[in-house]
Order: sequence, then structure tokens, then C-alpha cells
Amino acid sequence: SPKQRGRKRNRNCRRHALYVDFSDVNWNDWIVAPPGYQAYYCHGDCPFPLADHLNSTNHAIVQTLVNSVNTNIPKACCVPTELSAISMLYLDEHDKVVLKNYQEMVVEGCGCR
Amino acid sequence: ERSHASLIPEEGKSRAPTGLPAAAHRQSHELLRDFETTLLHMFGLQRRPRPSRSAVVPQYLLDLYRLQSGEAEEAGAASATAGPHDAGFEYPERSTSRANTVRGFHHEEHLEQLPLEGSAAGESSSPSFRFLFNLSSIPEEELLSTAELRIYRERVDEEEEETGGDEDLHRINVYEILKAPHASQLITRLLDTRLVRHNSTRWESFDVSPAVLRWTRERLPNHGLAVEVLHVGGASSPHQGRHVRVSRSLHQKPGEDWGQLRPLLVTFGHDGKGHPLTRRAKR
Repeated sequence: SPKQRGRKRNRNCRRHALYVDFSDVNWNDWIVAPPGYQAYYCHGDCPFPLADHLNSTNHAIVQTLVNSVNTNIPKACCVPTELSAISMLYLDEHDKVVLKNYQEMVVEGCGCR
Repeated sequence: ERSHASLIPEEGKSRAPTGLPAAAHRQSHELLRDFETTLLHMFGLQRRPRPSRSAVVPQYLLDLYRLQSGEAEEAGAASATAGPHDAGFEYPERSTSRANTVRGFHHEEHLEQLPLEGSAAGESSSPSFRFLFNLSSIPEEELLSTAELRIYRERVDEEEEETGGDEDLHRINVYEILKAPHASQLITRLLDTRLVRHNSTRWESFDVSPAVLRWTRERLPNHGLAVEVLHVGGASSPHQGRHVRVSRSLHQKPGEDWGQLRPLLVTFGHDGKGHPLTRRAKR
């Protein structure tokens, strides 16, 4: 049924929202901006056969295939396949203001690897 | 307490969660401490920063952040909120295209002497101001590409303005101090110079890269920078020393924030990790 199909699709590997709020760990006294950011995370199944949009590697396809006949071998993992940077403005240990670009802070895409 | 709280609960103030043995709680505390240390190292910090009350975030770096992160575009008419600090703000495209880290430094006033009479410009009788910047917080792995000294100048009121060709012209000279044998004598070399009219309020940016690269890359002694402001109309002009804000005490108006008007040294560098600070639109 459409309902089941929807549920099944939602269980598959995809990107989920994850907002990191710096004030939750009381870091907002030294991080000037941003107050927090949307980091996202990857979660979900990597079922056999792997769909094209799951950005799988050849190895992930082979591993998933082996898993379908031998469950001792785990399925491929749902992981970030594309990440982007964020800039942060903060005061360092010496009270100096720093604007820095940090790579691989935001998940842009997930896939089975 | 909250302002200086951290990821780690204060010793003696935290209570073990109900049912959790003391050993397990200690282990959990250590785990959190390791977790925080790992995060701080990820950000390139040795320990958790504890900003002092006197810490000032320069408006220039805030503007850079907003433009770089795309926040300014999202906010819409950024110019509508532009204050005096935004005057003449231009995104340093060339400098940021090669840098992933921008650092702001205010000069160390307590290490500087009083204005030096006519020292940087030889025979000139205009005062030169010496600025010492402590750049020791720049990590060794960070390779600087450029550095600018930003100086604020404020429009001279029209009622007081004199008419005439050169009456409103000021020359700003920025020198690197190569040696400072005596307080009243400096051996300098000119880094940048500009002729400005005192009919506008804006920040002027001077290229001081050669000096800052000598101090950081070549590890040569940092004797600071000297800034000289000459009024073309002569030292006796009523405008002499009134247009360019290089000193705390000069004509400070009530409510004026010297922390936001004082000279600012900005360094652009790259630590070899990731992409430069290219300007981007907010997703």
C-alpha cells in the first residue's frame, strides 16, 4: 500500500535534521556567531538492492550483495557522502577575535558506503 | 555561574545521577572532559576560551562574518542598518580568497609610549603613533598571506570646515618600525600611504603585509607600526590631529566607543585545512 511504501522509504538511508545549539553546552560565551547551526546526520537502512540515489560505491554494492546471502557480513553503512563548511566567529584563549572556516561541518548528502 | 559554565559540570557541584555508582559517574565525567577536549582541538584550541569582560568584537569582523556566511544577504538591506563602522566597507575578496582564517588584533596600549614627535617622518613636526600588536597567538601552521591595518577617520563638521584647495587634505603614512633605539627615535620604512579629504567618515585600509610576514614567517623582531597623520594645510591648522582616530584621548565624544574606533590589525591566513573563506549565499 502507499502507506507501507512511504514507511519503507523513510527507513532508508537519508539525511535528518540535527540542530547544534552552542548555548546547550554553554559555549555561547566564546562563540560569537553563529549561535548554532544545522549539522544534519545520516541514518537509515541500506537495503539490497541499493538504489541509485544512495550514492553507493561498487564496494558497498558488493558488500550488500554478500550480506543478502551471508548475514555475518554487515550491510553497507549509511554515512555522509558530501559535507560542507561553516564559518565561525569566536574569541580564542587569548581574547583575540577569530573568523575561521571549518570544513566538513554540515552533511549535504548521505549514502551507503 | 552560568556565564562560565562549561560542558563539564563544576567539580563538587554536580551530583551523580540517581542509581549511578560514583565510579561510573567519575568515568562519565572524564568521558565528557575528553569529549570537550576533542571538540576544542577540532576547533584548533588548546583549552576552552574564557573571554574577559574587556574583550571587544570588532564590527569589521562581524561584517565579514555576515557577508561571508550569507547572513547579510538574508537580512536584506544591510545598508539600512549600516552605522558609522560600516562606512566604506568592502569585502576583501582578494585577501579572503586565499585564507580560511581571519584574525583581528588591537594594539597593546600598555606597551606603547606617548606619541612620538616627528620621529617617523624625519623633519616633520607631526606626531607619529606607535602601535604594538602581539601576534603570538597565531599558530605556527597558519601561513599568513596578507595583513591590513584599518584606521578610522571621522568627517570634520561642515561649520568648522574651511574653504580652500588643500585645507581638507590629510596624508596618512604607515611605517614598519625596523628599530627603536630610543623612545624618541625610530628607524622606519614606509609601507603604505594615502591622501584623504576630511569631508567623509570611513575606515581606511593600509597594506601592512610585508611587515607582518617578516614578523611571522621570517620570525624577525616585531617593533610595531608607526602611523603618521599630516595635515596638508600644516601642523598649525585647526584640523591637525582631529580627523584620523589613532588615539583614545583625542576629541572623544560622550557615548563614543573607542573599542570600536581604534586601529585594527587584520591578518588573513590559511592553516592548510579546507577551503578559503569564499563569499557564499545562505542556503
